[in-house]
Amino acid sequence: KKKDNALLRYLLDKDDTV
Amino acid sequence: TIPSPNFLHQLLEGEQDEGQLRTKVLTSLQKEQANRGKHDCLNTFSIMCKMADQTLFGLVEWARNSNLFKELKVDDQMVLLQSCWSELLVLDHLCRQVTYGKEGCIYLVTGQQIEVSTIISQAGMTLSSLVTRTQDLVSKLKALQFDRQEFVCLKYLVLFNPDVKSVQNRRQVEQTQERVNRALMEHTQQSHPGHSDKFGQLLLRLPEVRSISLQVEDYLYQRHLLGDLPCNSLLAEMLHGKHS
Repeated sequence: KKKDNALLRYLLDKDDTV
Repeated sequence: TIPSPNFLHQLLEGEQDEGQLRTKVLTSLQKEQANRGKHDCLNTFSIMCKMADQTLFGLVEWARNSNLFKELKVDDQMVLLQSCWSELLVLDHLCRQVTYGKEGCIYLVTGQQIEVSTIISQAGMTLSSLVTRTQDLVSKLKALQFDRQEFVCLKYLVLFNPDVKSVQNRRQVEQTQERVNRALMEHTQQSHPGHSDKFGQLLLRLPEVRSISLQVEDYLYQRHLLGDLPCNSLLAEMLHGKHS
C-alpha cells in the first residue's frame, strides 16, 4: 500500500524551500 | 472552542484561485497535446481525466497548505486524503457549477461550458446517471443559496473525518471537525436567518456527495480495467489506493 501512494506522499512531504 | 469571527475568513483565504487553476489545467492540456503528433489527439475521456488529475493536484496542494491540516502528521494526512479525494473532487465540481454554471450546462475547470444534453447523448448509462445525479444536487444547492463559506466548510468536514480507519491522531481530527461544524452552523444562522434549517439541509447533502463520489470511483475503475485511464497520474494512484 505504501508503494501505491508514493506520489501522494511526495506531494505532502516535499520540501518547499528546495 | 468558539470559532473566532475570522476563523471562516482564514479558511477562505486558503482557497485556490479559480483563474490560476484554469490556467494550470489549460497549460497542462496544451503541453500534453504538443507532445503528441498533430493527428494524435487526446480523446474526450482522456481530456476529462487530465482535467480531474490537475484539479486533484490542486486539492492536495490546498489541503497541504491548510494550517489545520499541517497540524497532522503526513501519515494521517495521507489516510484522510486517500479516503475523501473523490468527495473533494465532487464538491469542487458542485461549487463550480453553483458559481459559474449556466442552466442546462456543465462548466468545466477550463472555463468551457458543455450542454448536459450533449454529454447525455454521447455518454453511456453510468456516466449519464452520474451527470443527472450531480445536476440534481447542483439544483438543490442553488435553491439553498449555497455560498463559498459553506462550500469551504463542507470541504473541511469531508477532509477531517474522524471515522477514517487507521487515523492516529483521531482526537485532533475530531476537534477540527467540531470547530468547522460550529462555524458552519453559526454562518448559516447569521447569513441566512430566514432559512431556519439551512445548516441541516447542507449536512444532508454530504451523504449524497459521498454516494456520487463512490459511483465516480467505480466508473473510473471500470474504465481503468478497460485500459482507458491515463496511467502515471495522481488520479490513477488514488484510485489504486482504494482498490488495491
